[in-house]
Amino acid sequence: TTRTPEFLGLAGNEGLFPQSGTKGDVVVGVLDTGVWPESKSYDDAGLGEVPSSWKGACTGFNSSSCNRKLIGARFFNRGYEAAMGPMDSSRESRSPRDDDGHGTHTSSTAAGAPVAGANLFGFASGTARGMAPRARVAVYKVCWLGGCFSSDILAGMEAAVADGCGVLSLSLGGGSADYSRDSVAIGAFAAMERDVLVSCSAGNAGPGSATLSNVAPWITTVGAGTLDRDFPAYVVLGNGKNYTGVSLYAGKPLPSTPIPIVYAANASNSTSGNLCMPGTLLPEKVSGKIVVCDRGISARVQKGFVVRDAGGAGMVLANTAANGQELVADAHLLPAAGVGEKEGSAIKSYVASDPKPTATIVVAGTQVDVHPSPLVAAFSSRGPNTVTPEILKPDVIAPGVNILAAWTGKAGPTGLAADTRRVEFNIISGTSMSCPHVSGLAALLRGARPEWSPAAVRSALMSTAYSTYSGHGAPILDAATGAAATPFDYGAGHVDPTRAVEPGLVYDLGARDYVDFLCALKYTPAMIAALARGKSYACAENKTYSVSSLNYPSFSVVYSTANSDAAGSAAATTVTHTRTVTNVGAAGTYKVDTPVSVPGVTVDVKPTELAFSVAGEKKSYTVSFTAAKSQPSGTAAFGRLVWSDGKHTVASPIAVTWT
Amino acid sequence: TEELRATYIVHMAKSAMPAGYTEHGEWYGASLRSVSGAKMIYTYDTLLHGFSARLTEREAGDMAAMDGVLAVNPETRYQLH
Repeated sequence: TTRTPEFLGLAGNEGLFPQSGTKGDVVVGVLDTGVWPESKSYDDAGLGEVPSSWKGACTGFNSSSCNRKLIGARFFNRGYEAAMGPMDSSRESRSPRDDDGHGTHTSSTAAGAPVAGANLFGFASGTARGMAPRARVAVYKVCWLGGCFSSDILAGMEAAVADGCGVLSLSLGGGSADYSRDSVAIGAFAAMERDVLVSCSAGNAGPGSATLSNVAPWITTVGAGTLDRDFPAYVVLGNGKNYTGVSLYAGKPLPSTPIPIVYAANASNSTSGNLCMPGTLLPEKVSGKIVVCDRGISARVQKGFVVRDAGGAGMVLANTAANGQELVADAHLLPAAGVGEKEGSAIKSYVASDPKPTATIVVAGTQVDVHPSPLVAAFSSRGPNTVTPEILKPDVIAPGVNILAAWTGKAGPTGLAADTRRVEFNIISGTSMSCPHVSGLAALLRGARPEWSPAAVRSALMSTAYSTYSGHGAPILDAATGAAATPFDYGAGHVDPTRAVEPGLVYDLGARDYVDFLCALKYTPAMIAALARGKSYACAENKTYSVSSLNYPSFSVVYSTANSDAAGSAAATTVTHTRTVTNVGAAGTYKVDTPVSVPGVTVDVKPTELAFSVAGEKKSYTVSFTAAKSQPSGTAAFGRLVWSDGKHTVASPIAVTWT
Repeated sequence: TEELRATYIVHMAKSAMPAGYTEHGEWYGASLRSVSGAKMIYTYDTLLHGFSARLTEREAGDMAAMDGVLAVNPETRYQLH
């Protein structure tokens, strides 16, 4: 990717991830739509021999497709064909070849080789490199035009772990089912037992609450944030006003003198004409004009085609309340600009009020050092965690908006069949893009800290994440509202990899801890055995298990308003969580930073000081949460517990909810 | 008419394999054949123990009731994010 290595502080800091001789040997397994092996992002110059432990292969590709960068490529389509019938080989490659682009984008984001002069039609130009540019990549094609079927996903995960991947990256989700019925959660549990870190996208169902996917505590769940880069475009109206939007249009510009502009709802016979759905625009009403369309229902890029095919000269695509002011860029085929909800309303009211409304669109190219950044992406799925409310998710956010990375040679940048353009790099958005950022960072950390468990790697990324802007300390904002975001939006915060490599303390977890968590959820022996392959796992009859005992790097406390008396004032309810931290740095004494404050809740940490004399030493502490009185159901309050030894800060978000 | 078939993922308790079998795959196959004429789509033996196959709802119910079967989960279609 371009820009995100700088944004994450990685560029020029390669030395921070000491070459412990294993970094290059961490293999990131990407379960997605496959790979375009001819992309320069899989160039293997400077990489050593493939690790001798590697058992992967390149099936369905000629052997030259794989090299010391792309060291494995497999495809799994039996479940897909069993469900959908034989695939159409004229449209889909019966091989790991990426017919879509998504898998090439995600795998190169995680561990692509540096490629100078990368850009999309001149936008976002720079040297594109993966988060772990020296890690190896193995792709497991489990997603097809018709979707990603869990029997194929499980087969792909099995192969990836058996081949020797150290990190699995899955930018896919299927809603949050119970862990014992969620194939990704099942595969991820067993992968964790085999010391493999599994990183998954949190979902794009935001900004509504309780919309997360992939919330199993043994999975690293990644939300999306924006970058300090934009692609501004100006919608200049006939009344002289102009509004800033976003555009990746690189073709023949519109004339600088404004041309007629029409709102799609007034150029259609359809009741949903405002959405510019296929077949709904009247050519006689849009020909040669700029058309204002509203986002929703159909893909943004498809709206551009609908306007172009109806003879429109350009498009202004307006956000709805759900997307707020978030500007997601698309490589439209006609002059187009996406605008925020406010700007869209202003433009529509001008179009409605002026007897002869006119406008033009001026594309301004790539702009960097945009602030404030990051914002939580409006589309990024949000907590609370509906499967287990006592586990705070997402874990972190990472760059996921307008990300440039490698693309397939089989589809155009919009992905639509009508788009015959071919590009080497494309700019797309989603938690699909933020997940491989974290997968690549996890590979960097695994290479630098090979002794760390997957849980310790995740803990390091969480406890060093930031939730405020550097300098002025204001909280990270939510693009959907423009207001401060919360841990339900960003989890522990935005990843900060240069600090993650020296986190000071980690919250470690192993398979037995997660089984105890399942025991607390009252899983039956059969459900536990289906998830956890080890036969030795069982719940002890005489033991009391608690979900909040899971040694997670964050806190989520759930009060039931049902416990409060008629007057709504529950007797002060105290909930106590215990945590154990492992020192992974030098000797030091950690103290609780500023007193923890959560509105309406008294937080008491004991002890307030933890002294470590050697690396590997473990210490425990308790946090007691006391709510003086009950709050209305649905209330949430947030805080942050920070331990510090003067050199490291070990931060944990706190979410308290009343249900 | 052929009852509707769907793909199910069958989780088996590896340690419950009857003595008569030397290979888990044999046991899985025999278990499948005892309730259905369907072909096996995949067998799994690294991250989980079991297999996937196209079963009718009734066959899935019969499978779930068999000894050594831990769970019979209907296949899920996941979407790219």
